[in-house]
Amino acid sequence: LGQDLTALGLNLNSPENLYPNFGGPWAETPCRPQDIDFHVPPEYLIN
Amino acid sequence: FDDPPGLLEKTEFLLREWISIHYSATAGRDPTRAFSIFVQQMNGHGILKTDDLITRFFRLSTQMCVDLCYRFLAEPASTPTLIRTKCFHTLDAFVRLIALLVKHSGDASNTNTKINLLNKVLGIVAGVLLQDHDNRLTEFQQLPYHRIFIMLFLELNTPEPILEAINYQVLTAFCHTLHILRPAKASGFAYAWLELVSHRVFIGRMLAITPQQKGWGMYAQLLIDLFKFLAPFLRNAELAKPVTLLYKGTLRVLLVLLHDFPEFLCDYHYGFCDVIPPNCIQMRNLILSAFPRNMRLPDPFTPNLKVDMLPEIAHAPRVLTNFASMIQPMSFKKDLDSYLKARAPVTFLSDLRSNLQVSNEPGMRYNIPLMNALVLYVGAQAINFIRNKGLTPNMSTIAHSSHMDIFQNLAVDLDTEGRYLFLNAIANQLRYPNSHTHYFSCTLLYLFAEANTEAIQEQITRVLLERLIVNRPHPWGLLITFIELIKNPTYKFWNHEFVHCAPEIEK
Amino acid sequence: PLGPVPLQKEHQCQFQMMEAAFYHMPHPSDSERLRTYLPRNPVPTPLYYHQVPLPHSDTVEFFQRLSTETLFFIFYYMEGTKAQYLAAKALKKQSWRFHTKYMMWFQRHEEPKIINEEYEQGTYIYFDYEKWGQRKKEGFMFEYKYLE
Repeated sequence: LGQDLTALGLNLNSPENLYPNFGGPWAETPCRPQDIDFHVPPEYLIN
Repeated sequence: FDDPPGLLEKTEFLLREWISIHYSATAGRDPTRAFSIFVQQMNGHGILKTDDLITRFFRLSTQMCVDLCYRFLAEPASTPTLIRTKCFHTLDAFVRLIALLVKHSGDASNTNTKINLLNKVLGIVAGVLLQDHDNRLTEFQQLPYHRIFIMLFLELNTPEPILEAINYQVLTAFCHTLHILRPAKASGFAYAWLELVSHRVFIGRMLAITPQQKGWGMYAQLLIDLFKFLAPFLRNAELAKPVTLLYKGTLRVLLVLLHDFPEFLCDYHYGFCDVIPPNCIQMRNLILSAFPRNMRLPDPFTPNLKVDMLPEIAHAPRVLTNFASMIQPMSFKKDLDSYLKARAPVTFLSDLRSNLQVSNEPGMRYNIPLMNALVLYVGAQAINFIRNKGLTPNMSTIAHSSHMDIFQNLAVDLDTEGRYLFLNAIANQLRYPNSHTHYFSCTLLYLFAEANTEAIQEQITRVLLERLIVNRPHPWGLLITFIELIKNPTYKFWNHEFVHCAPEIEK
Repeated sequence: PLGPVPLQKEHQCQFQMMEAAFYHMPHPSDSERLRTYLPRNPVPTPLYYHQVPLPHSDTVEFFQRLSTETLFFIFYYMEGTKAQYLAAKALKKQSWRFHTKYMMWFQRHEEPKIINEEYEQGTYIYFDYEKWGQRKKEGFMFEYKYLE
């Protein structure tokens, strides 16, 4: 009968696009903000 | 071969030098200055003097980075996090060097130098990967290559004017490399490969940001590479765990595409269904369920739904595969066209099956892509033919035509396996409201009504039912066809023996 | 009616290579820059803890509901990520301003005594990320060239 595609960790009813937070083919949950590399102003790169 | 004496040592020295520069405080504050100092050092060692030396430098340094990773991976009692930190410390510096060389090579206007260098480096890394893959076999590790490709892709997709100007060529270079490294060629890299192809930045660039959908064709080709690799494993329903994982990963990617880029799946559905095994029902349903976001689909269960009154039902869907050219050989295509036009040569119908049959091996008897192309081609011609008479396709206008002769001949003349593939080719066109969905829905119902044996009616029912009993999603065209079949008394559906063959089937 | 089809030799080889790779799958962190402070290190927590991110937790509105201390933590410990970017936006909405020379956040404590083209001077609160706390600074000159 195939998989229950609503149980693969994707919010299929989301009004926004899924790809910007897509965690990848094996991820059970979307990316969190701290997982997403972002082009912040260079001054923020304090480390 | 024939690396100039001392090149290996020079390369190792320069790589170490670069890594320490890359992590030094100066680079943190002024990366470009640190880089220009290093380029002078490379020049000093004559590395940038000729194309050949640059190639050798990159191959040797790639090899060194990879060998280093294998050493870290082999260290006993090391944790995955520690291994990765050590590997990535070197790999990320190496990637930054490549990115800076690509960005600053040639002058700003001459983008060819940059792209040529990028293609060269991608080709070298791919070459080292394939050689490593063939040498180490099951000892092969994807880690270093995955990291190099994804970090280089992310570096070259930072929003900077120089890079934006060459972004389409960068995407093309990566798609070309990923095609060379497709899972059928580097199966040990398959999981990393799907990670790269479905990375959020890669999807965004290929399907959303690149203007005029110029990335769609390349992305479709990569998905076809994936389906072709999965096909033999999915064909046999029992899936080993490694295949199940890759299959579930593929479903996740397709769900993202269905949700965010349904028009992409609409445009390329034909090419995808050509390579997805016929028994892979849910994945195929997922692709066929896509419909344009600006379209509102009427509820298929609406009583007395007048499908032929829907505005979109007359529009032909975009099919970006040249399916007509897939009807080979030319002589067969010529006879087909002549039969469609003038119902001659009469032998065309009786020869039809032999043109489609390629072996006597059960389960492998027919040329599926040819069957799919023939059905869609004849159907598309039929729609035009009916339209040119100022009519619209419906249960009477589709009848008594050379097109329907062909379909009825196939329904009667093919064996069970062949007819299953034939009916699948029709059912693959039952999607969102468009002229193909409408015509093929009528055709399927017509074949059911005109069938001269109950076996054909049972098989039509089976083909529809197996697509309906799997978990969602279900294509709109499939639902309205089956509802019509079971509700419209014309088809006397419930009178058939096979409908009552088992209580759960009847239910 | 298609039935199973025996795998050809080449598919069996492909399967062996894929099966070997199955035992060292890529990690999500393989596609992300190295995190200096908080590397992804999934730890199984009791199932009654939140297992997925809270809804809308990647919006500025959500970050604005976080405490200032939390925003500073996110800003300094998750650098180079979307979280840092959202924390910076939320701090600015609470009239904090980032000083690019000291790499610290400042907030006016009262109307500045002097304001001109180049700078403003007065009493500020700033967040000291080395001592990890808010401090008051009197007579501080905030030169606009260091305003991010």
